[in-house]
Amino acid sequence: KFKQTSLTSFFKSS
Amino acid sequence: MLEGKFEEASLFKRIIDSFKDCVQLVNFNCNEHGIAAQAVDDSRVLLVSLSIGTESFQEFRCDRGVTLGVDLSSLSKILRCGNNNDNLTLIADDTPDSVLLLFEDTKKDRISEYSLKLMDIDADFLDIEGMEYDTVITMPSAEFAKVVRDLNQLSDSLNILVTKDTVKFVAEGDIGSGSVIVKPHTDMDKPQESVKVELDKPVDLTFGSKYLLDIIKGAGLSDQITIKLSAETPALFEFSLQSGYLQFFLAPKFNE
Repeated sequence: KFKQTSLTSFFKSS
Repeated sequence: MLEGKFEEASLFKRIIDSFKDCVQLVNFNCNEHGIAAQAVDDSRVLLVSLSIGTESFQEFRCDRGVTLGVDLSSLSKILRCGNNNDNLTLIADDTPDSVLLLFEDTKKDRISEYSLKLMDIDADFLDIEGMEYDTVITMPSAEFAKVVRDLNQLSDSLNILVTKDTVKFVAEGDIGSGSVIVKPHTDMDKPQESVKVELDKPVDLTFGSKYLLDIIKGAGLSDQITIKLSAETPALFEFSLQSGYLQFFLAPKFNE
């Protein structure tokens, strides 16, 4: 089963 | 003070239509280089990054940085009031409560003026600079849009596999499976029909179809789409403007 990842786990937030 | 005049309102309408369905509240940052915006959808899976350079405007001036916090659904209501080939000027002062949209029908001497109330939008800004990619695909945006729409009927996930000679799109679902293979080629007569693949490493990534359906709404902006992919990182889908771009960053799905 595929799980959707989130952008916030790749990009730093500021 | 911001004063940006589009020769045709249709350009700004098409830009806004390309991403108004995936994000609602957007800060437009205006400075001497043009207008830029970044927004993330509610699920934090899809990020939109827009840059409209000054060359996309017939006239542009913005002496001091201005931020316009806009509800896109309200903005599109106003944009629908203008005709496609009207001139459209956006006007705002240095600390604006509202932005003025001025539509001018150059043939009939009709001028319509709308004021859109602005909002204070407290949005996270994600640092998306400096990504490196294993492969860069350039292909006709209409062709990519068709692949996404077709394969979306089979599955809520779309798998993209890139090797030196092919780009393969695969969907596997309950009713069956489908795949489309696109091969690099150069069309001398119609360069916009060409498919180009630059590859450092083969890539195998899976994305949610519903987000790709949002992304292909940008296909009206540019004949070609550039897709940048790397293993286990968000993909970049880019539509070029005459001056500037509309980019979508999409987080992948992982097999558990």
